[in-house]
Amino acid sequence: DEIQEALQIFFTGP
Amino acid sequence: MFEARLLRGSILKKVLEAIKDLLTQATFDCDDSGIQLQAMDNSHVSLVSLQLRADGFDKYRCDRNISMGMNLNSVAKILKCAGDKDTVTMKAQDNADTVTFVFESPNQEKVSDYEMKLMNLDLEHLGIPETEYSCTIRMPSAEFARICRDLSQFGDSMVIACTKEGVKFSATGEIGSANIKLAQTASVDKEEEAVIIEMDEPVTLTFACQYLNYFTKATSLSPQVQLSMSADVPLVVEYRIQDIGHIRYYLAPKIED
Repeated sequence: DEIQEALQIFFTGP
Repeated sequence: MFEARLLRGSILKKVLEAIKDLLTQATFDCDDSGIQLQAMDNSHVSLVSLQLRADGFDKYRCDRNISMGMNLNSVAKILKCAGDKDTVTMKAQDNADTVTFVFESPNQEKVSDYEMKLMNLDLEHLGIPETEYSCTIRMPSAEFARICRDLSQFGDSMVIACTKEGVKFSATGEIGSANIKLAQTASVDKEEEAVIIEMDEPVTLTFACQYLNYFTKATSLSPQVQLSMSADVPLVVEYRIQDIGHIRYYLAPKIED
C-alpha cells in the first residue's frame, strides 16, 4: 500500500 | 486602517468556496502589496497559498501591515450573502479585533455590512522553496476537475504520469482500473482549451484523490489550471485569478510502502 507523506518533510518549518 | 474594495466581488466569493472545505481557519496577511494567505490543512498533507495583489483591487489602502485570523466557514457564510454582481469591500481598523465586509448592489440601492470577530491564530508559515519543475501541464480546469471526479470513484489514489507524449491519470480499486490519457494539443488555436506540456524529465507520482477534489473547488476562478511536478516533491496545482493573483495548492505525494 502507499504511505502519505507530510508536507513538513518537503517545506522548511517555521 | 485597512480597506480593500473589489467591483468583481464574485472573486472573493469563489476564493472562499475554494478554500473553506480544506481549511477551517486561516490568517489574511495584508500589507501594501496586497493580501496573502498561507495555511496547511489539518492533516498537514496539503497547503493553500493565496495571493491577491493590491493593484487588482479597485481601491486598496493598508496603512499598517495587518494579520487577520478568520474562521473560514464564517467568512464563507458572510460572503454567501453577497450577490454575484455586488461590490465587496473588506475593512478593518488598525489592531482591530473585528473585520467588516460591505456589499453594495450594482445600482447602489442595497448596501449590507457584516462585522465578524477576528481570531488569534499563531499559524506557522512554511518556507516554500523556489523549485524548477521537471513537468508542467497547463490544461482546461474543467477537464482536470472532471478527471479527478471520475477517477476518484475507482480508488483513493491517483497516479499522474507525465511523458513527452502526454499525461496519463490512473486509478485502481475494487471495481477495477481506469486510465485517462491526454495528448499535448497540436494546434493551439484556443489557448484556454489546450493541453500544453513542458517536460524536462518524465515524472510519475501518486496523490490522494480526496485532496485533488478539494483543490478543484477553485475551478470557477480560472478556465485553466497548471500542474507542476518533480520527482518526490509536492505537486503544485495553480489557478490564476485574472488581473489580481492566484491560488496555489501544494500536495505531498504518496510513496510506495
